[in-house]
This record gives sequence, C-alpha cells and structure tokens, in this order.
Amino acid sequence: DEQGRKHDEL
Amino acid sequence: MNVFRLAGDLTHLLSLVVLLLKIVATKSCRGVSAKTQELYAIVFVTRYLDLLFSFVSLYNSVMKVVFLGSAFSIVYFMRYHKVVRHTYDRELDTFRSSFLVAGSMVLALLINSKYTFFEVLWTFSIYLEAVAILPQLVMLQRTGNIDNLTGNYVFLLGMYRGLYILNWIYRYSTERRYWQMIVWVSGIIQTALYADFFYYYLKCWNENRTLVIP
Repeated sequence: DEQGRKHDEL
Repeated sequence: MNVFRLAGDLTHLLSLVVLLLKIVATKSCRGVSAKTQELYAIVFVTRYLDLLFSFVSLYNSVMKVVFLGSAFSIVYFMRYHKVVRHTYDRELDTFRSSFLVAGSMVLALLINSKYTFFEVLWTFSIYLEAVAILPQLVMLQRTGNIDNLTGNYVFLLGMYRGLYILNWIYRYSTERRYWQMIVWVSGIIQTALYADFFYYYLKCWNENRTLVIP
C-alpha cells in the first residue's frame, strides 16, 4: 500500500 | 495527474466558487447546510495537516490551501456574517452531524493502513468526507424549491466524486502497484449517496422546472 500512503490525491 | 483527476479537482473548485458566489452575490445562504460545510472544514483540516511535513507538488499544495480557505470562508459567512447568518435555515438543518464525526473517528481507529497519529486523522478525513454531504441532502428534501445555485453546487460536488472514480480506474490500469482500498470503498459509497439527488436534478432539468427533492 506504499503508493496509497503517499497521499498524492486531494 | 490525468485528465479525470484534473477535471475532478476543477469541478470541486468550481462547486466552491458557485457556493461562495451564491452567498456573496445574493447575501443569502438559504438552503445551504452549515453542518455539511463545517464537516468539510474538519475534513480539510485533518487531511491537509500534511501541508506541514510532506510536499507532493505545487499544484497539490496550492489546491489544499484554496480548499481550506474556501471552507472556512463559507463557514464564516454562514455563522458570523452580519447579513448572511440571518438567512441560514437553522430549523431545516437538524441532522446530528456529531454522530458522523464520532462514527468516522471510531472507524478510522479500527480500519486504517498504519496506526499513527497523522495516518489515523487522514483516514478519518476520508471516512468523514464520504458522509459529510448527508446533512445537505436531508436539508434539500426539507427546503422545497431549491434555487439554481444551490442545486448546481450539489450537482458539481457529485460530479467531482464521479470523476475521481474514473481517475482511480485510469490510475489502476496504468500505474504499477497503485492500490488504495480505503479511499476506493469510501469514494464509491460517497458517490452512491448522490444517486437520488442526481435522478431528481436531471429529471427537473429535463422537464425545465425548479428542482424539488420529494
């Protein structure tokens, strides 16, 4: 879930 | 960044412009739920705490500041502005929003991807955003004739959520290891809450008459 954890959406 | 995400963010921005325009130009917040607006203010504060320690892009940071600023401006107008606050229909805005906050917090403590302070608050903001529109939807049902700007505001918010789903589908099919189950499930529930509103909005628009939610 690394990608999700970066929180790059608003 | 893909076209669905950009269109979603711009639609979100436009919805806030429409709402602020209604409030400032008509000096009235009739039909607008202060509870929903306060929930959005909580959502933005708890989600964008990462402004302080993580940087993704200038675009993201600017949008976060704009969303925070507009949410607090709207709450300010509805609660404190000397003219606008008298147009707030307090008696139609009776949804117990504290239950939504408590429920989202409990769920965020139980289901999150990392048990840290900021991650739990971020997860809480995702859950709370999913249900934050409920006081507004209930209020629309009680308001009777809904003015164009208020109806368009809710419609744009629903569009924004729909576009985010398209963005996730696009990202999932083009990016490796793109996976965010909490956001997807919450987002689909959030979008589904608009289904009823969309039905009546399009029906009334098609029949060219004032929006009424039975």
